[in-house]
Amino acid sequence: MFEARLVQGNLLKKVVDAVKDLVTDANFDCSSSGFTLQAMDNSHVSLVSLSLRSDGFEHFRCDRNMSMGMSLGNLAKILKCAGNDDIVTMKAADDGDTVTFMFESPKEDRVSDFELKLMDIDSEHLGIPDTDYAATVTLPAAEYQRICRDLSSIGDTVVISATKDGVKFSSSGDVGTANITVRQNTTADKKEEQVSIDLKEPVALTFALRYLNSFAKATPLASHVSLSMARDLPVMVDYQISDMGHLRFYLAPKIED
Amino acid sequence: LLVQYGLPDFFTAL
Repeated sequence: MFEARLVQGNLLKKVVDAVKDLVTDANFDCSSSGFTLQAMDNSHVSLVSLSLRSDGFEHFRCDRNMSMGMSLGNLAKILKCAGNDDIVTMKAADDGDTVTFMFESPKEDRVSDFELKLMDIDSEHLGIPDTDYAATVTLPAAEYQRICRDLSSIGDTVVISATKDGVKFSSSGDVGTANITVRQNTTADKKEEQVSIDLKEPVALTFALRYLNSFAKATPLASHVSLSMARDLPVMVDYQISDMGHLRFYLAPKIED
Repeated sequence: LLVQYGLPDFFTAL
């Protein structure tokens, strides 16, 4: 039996809305340590890695490790029926072929349940090595979203260059060229405006903006996002989900041949 | 020429 009760139910809605355009069907893996998902987009250029720890749920029971294949589009439709403040409970029998979502209003005066058919999805899991990143930039998630949106009107690739005085996002196309530089400001009076750069050595990498834009759909999940980069390696775009875990994206670089 | 790589070029399939 798998049963998980999430008081901040809208978190699940935000997670699914953040990934449903990148990944259509995916396996959610349940174990005693938590609820995770790892999936690549169809082009295998980007990867989503969700991890929600069991101690972040109000109640979490997983008698046997199980993998639940779901259509993220259908899951999003079901979660749209949940109230923003509803408590969400997921339930699945060990050998069942459905998963039930129960939504309870805060005053418990409205309870609804939706049953979703599970799918058989053969997903190849990738081993993501621990990487000693040359640079990790942490900036307001809304700022990252704006940069990606602004630059995608200029070109379809962005060069992200991290140096000690800042991180520069550059793009060029038929319209022209654009450079957006964000400087470190750990002294910003408001914490949510802080930008920090942990630099071991300068690094510059080129990425397709359409994926970076898609990752920014996770903005509602966290105040900040971290970009971790190392030469000729995928970038890790990391949204920390407070007290629960993270929603991470990896994107392979474009390399000069 | 910029070549778009795939993640399997960097991460091993388990």
